Amino acid sequence: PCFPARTPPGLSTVINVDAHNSTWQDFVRFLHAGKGSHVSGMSELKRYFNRFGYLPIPGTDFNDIFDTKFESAVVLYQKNLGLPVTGKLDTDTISAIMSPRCGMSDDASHALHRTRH
Amino acid sequence: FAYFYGKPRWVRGSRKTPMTLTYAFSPSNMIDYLSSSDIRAVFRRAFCRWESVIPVNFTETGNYQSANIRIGFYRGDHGDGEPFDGVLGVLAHAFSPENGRLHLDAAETWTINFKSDKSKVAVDLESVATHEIGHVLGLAHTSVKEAVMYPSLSPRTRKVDLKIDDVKGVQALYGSNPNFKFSSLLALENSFNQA
Repeated sequence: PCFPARTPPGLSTVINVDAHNSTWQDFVRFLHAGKGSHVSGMSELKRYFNRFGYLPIPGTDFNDIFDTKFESAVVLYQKNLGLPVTGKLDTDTISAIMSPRCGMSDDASHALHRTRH
Repeated sequence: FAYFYGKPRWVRGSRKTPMTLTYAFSPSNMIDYLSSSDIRAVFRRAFCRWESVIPVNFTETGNYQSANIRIGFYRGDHGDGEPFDGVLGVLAHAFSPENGRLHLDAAETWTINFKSDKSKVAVDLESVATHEIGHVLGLAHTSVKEAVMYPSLSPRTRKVDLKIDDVKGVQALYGSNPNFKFSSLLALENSFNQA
């Protein structure tokens, strides 16, 4: 008699689906980056910092260089979020950056402040 | 605690009587996997927490257009210039006084009970509602990690109780609810810290 093919237990495949946040999960690659470093894609992190009130919009596009302005932004972010102030993208800072959060800017003057019409 | 630029707050009626602010849910922008009554109960509790510390009453109304605070769940670009970004990332946002808009990202896995919702990315609706109501009242983000007004919230985390930082901030805007006692909040926080 023909029986349906059966997969021996040892050969079964387990697929782990990482259901975590895809929006900012990629920022983990900037871990331990410090002033002067050039990491491809860091402009995205600068856009994040701009969105939440830590970096002004530059005259041209954001670049991938960890410059002095970005270091100041990291320090301000660490102070505002009650993190150890190192000026570096250390574990605590990257972890905080990747955490889900409220969409309001941390710079109160840039918040969604509109009159009702 | 911190305020928005210009320290905007709601100003309604006379200063002698408690202010009443109405709130309503969008008739067309809601989620369907949580019941309407559950969502309403969650927001009722969230409003009650703020109501217990300031002389402001929050009343639900069926008239969405005329409500002071208008609550809805939206996906992606929803027309206010602040598009949502899908699962996690930005969870919600709200506008400062006296605008009244409170928007939640419909793409999140909103939950009211972690015991029954096993999703790794489940977000506690009541915690986010309590935080966003703080913005609606005029509070900006704080650097106090334990406070409700701290900007981030991990999945499967519940943070609904107002801390001293939240209470001091909102009371500086609206005054204190005559029935509120700081000593009870201090005792509660101390017992929590000791535990």
